[in-house]
Amino acid sequence: AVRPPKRRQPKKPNELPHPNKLPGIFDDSHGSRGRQLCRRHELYVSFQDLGWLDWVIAPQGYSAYYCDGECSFPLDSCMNATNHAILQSLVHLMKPDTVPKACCAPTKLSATSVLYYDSSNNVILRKHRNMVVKACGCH
Amino acid sequence: GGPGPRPPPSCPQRLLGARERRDMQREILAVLGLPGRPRPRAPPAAARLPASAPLFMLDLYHAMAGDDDEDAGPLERRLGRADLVMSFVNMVERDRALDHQEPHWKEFHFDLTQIPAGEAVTAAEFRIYKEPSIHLLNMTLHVSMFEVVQEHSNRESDLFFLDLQTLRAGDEGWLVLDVTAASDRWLLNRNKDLGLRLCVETEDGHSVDPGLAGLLGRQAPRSRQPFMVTFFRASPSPTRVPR
Repeated sequence: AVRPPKRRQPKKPNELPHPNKLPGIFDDSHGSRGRQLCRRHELYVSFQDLGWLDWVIAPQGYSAYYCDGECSFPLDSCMNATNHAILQSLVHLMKPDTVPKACCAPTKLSATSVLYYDSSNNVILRKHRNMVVKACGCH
Repeated sequence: GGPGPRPPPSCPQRLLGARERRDMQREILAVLGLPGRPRPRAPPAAARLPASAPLFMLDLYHAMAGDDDEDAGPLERRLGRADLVMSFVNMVERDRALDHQEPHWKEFHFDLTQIPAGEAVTAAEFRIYKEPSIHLLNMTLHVSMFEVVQEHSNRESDLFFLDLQTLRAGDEGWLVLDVTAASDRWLLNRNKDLGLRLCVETEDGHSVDPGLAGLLGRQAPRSRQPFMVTFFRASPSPTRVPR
C-alpha cells in the first residue's frame, strides 16, 4: 500500500528568537520549573584591563549586555555567533569569577569602532559589526 | 561549545597561566580583526605632539561613532560605507625645487606593503596643508595630482592624472585631493611604493614651486604634515563559532 506521504515538518526558520515568546524579566525570577531564569547584566570590556591603551587611541572599552543564569535561548540556537559572544567567552576564561560565559542568542546588535596605531605608527579606524549586544533573546 | 548551566560554585575555576592568557588575547585580537598585537614604535618625546593624521582620524572616529545622524555630509557618507579607514604617515618626499628648470613638482612615496590584503578600496584622498602664499599675491592657482606609474632613467616618468583643484594664492587650510583612481593599481603592485606627484600652475600655465604656493611638506609642524587616508570596505568576515 502506498504509504501516506510523510508530513514534512515546516522548516524552522533560522531566525533570532523573538523576545516576547519568553517569560519576561518581570515574571517571578524562578520560572515554571523552579529554575533560575537568566537575568540581564551590563558587561564592560575594558581595553585598559587588557593592557591595550598603548596602541588603542579610542575608546577605552565598550559596554554590552549579557545574560547570567539558565537562559531559554542558548547561543547555539543561533547560527551566527556574535563577535561579542566570542569575546565574552574569552574574557570569561580570563576572569571566570567576574564574567560568565556567553549564554544567550542576541536579538539586537550594534557595531563598535576602534581607533588604534599599527606597528608602523599608521593610524587605523576599524568598525566591528555585531560586537555590542543591545538586546538578547531572553528579554 | 554551547553555554550549558554554569558549574556549581564549588567547582574550582582554574585561572589561566601566562601563556594561555596570551593565547586568549590573540583570540580576542583575531575577533577584532587584528593579526596580532600591534607594537607602535614609541614616538620620541618631541614627536608626542599631536600629529595631523591622528587628529584627523580622531574626528573620523567621533563621526563614525555617531554615524546615525541623518544630515551626514560627503565624508560621513564615505565613512558609513567603510569598515576600515587607514591613514598613511610613512612617506618619502622628493622635491624638484627652484634650482631646477621648470616644471617644478613635489613627489610623495608611500609604502604600499602596509595596505591590508583582501580589502576593497572605496575611496582614497591625499591631504596637504596650504598656508597663504606671500609670493603669488591674488593669483589663481591650479593644483594637479598624478600617480607616478613608471619611472625612467633617461626620460620623464609615466604619469596617470588623478585630480585637479583650483584655489587662490591667499587661501589657507587642508587641501584634499582625490587619489581613489590610483588604488586600482595598488592591488596589482603591492610590492612597489605608491608615488604621487603634485604640480602647481598659474592661470597662464607657468609651473610654480609648490612650496612657494604655500603647500607644506614634511618640514611642516607635525600637526600640518601631509598624509594619505584610505577607506576600505571589508570583505564579509566568515561567521565564527565560539570555541
